[in-house]
Amino acid sequence: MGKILTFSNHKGGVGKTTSTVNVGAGLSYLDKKVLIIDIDPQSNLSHSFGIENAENTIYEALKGQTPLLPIQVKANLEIVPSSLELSGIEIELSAEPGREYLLRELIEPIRKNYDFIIIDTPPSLGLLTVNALVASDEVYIPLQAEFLAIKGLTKISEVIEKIQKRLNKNLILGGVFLTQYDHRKVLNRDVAATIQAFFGGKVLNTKIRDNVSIAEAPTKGLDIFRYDPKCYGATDYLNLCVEIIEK
Amino acid sequence: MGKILTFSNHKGGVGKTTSTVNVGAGLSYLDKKVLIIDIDPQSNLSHSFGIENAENTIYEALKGQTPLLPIQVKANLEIVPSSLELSGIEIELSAEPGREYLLRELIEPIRKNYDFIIIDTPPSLGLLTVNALVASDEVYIPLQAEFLAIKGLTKISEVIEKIQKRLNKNLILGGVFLTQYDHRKVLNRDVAATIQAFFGGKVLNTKIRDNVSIAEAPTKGLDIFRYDPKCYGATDYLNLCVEIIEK
Ligand SMILES: Nc1ncnc2c1ncn2[C@@H]1O[C@H](COP(=O)(O)OP(=O)(O)OP(=O)(O)O)[C@@H](O)[C@H]1O
Ligand SMILES: Nc1ncnc2c1ncn2[C@@H]1O[C@H](COP(=O)(O)OP(=O)(O)OP(=O)(O)O)[C@@H](O)[C@H]1O
Ligand SMILES: [Mg+2]
Ligand SMILES: [Mg+2]
Repeated sequence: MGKILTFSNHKGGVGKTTSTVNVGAGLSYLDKKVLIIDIDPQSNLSHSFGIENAENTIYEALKGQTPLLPIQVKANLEIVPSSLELSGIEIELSAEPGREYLLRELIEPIRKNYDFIIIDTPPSLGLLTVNALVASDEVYIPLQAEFLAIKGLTKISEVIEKIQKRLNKNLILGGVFLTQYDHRKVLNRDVAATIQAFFGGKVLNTKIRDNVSIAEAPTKGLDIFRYDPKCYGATDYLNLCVEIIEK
Repeated sequence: MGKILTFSNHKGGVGKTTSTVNVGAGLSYLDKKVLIIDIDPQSNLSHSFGIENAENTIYEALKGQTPLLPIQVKANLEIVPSSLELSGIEIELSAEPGREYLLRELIEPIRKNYDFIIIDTPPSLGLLTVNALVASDEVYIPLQAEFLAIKGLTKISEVIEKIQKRLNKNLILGGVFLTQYDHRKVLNRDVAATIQAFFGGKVLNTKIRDNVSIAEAPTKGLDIFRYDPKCYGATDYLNLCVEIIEK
């Protein structure tokens, strides 16, 4: 049965999309069958693979018009793209009873076809992110080792607890990991220590280092392994994949 | 009459909060009376000045319970803080007729007390950001010179046009400016050229360079001018202030 993971953090620009792309791709190179799902209206996950204005997106599926219709990106890797129309879904579904379970229902019939299903979320804790957390087995929190990034941690922990209590008893915090990390910066080292104190054993060993190749890869519609297999970014994301599999 | 500016971009982590802090503070050093308003539920603008769990926030004001009640931060600089409770406001106000005008109504009675009023927005184009744009004279778009950042530009341009047509005829695009810029990175130079082609004369001359002091300043609750007045960050943000005043 496919394990369902979500990358979530309402702080913006921390590497949720970048991690979904490169953990999804990394797992597919380790011979896992992987589905990645883009539920961010900005559609950055879709853009990272060169997909624009796709016909069947997560929007039509959440509206009940179609099932999930994945697109093959490469061997062992498929994606359900997003669309800008998704930004209105919270109001459109405000009267739908049990609207938090919609994504879980959509995934159920196809879950057995994959080893991992990974969901990229928008920088918010609204209905779309709640849908992802309700559908998931584990949530991973990417974090920049910067001051503003640690301020939001209590809020996201609160939301996860509420979801565990009311909507998804199986949800666990898979872990917290640092992104865009530069060990030469005192700020990064100091904040990393603070995060370690706050989360203890939940902080993953792998730190994703700041590496410009990671930011360049989406311009070519590629994951880091195909774009620059020997760079730090590829090494770090492969280590993260191994750490996630072994959990 | 105070000029009302908004920093907005639904892409996360591009420097909206950092720019509100440092343009607000910069203008106050240039002897302008400035009010900054935090309408992001994450409350990062409030955190940047060491304000946590404030009593009277933008939440109570938008709910009609209090007027705007600014807190003095330093000479010539006041802030209306935010609160995590704000994250539920979109649903709470879904039945309020003309809910897009709430912030504009709250600012009207105190507008004459300031030279500039600057609003920090969340990474989304929902009700809170719409309220800020409806209340504003000018909107400024901070941008990282990275691939994913340019993908959202058409969407934000569309929203601005709709607001100009239906809710605020006076709103103009003040300009687009680059943040966290590193001229040594080919990616930053390439994307900067793309943005120049897309926005032409609307791209401000000032680029805010990548500078770790900028990320360190909020750990001390200070703006960049008080934290490290001789660093690149302070020079760049002062140049940006001058460019905004001269517009
Ligand atoms: N380790 C890294 N090294 C260098 N650049 C990185 C790294 N991780 C992410 N980036 C870049 O930082 C920016 C932000 O990353 P990304 O868009 O993945 O974050 P996000 O959390 O998904 O943002 P949003 O909140 O807007 O959804 C992107 O331009 C990305 O290319
Ligand atoms: N010029 C810069 N140089 C170095 N670091 C910067 C710079 N500008 C912003 N930062 C850092 O980058 C991170 C993101 O900036 P900031 O939080 O201001 O962006 P934002 O757009 O307000 O994010 P959000 O979408 O979450 O509201 C912060 O940790 C900030 O300190
Ligand atoms: Mg993203
Ligand atoms: Mg912000």
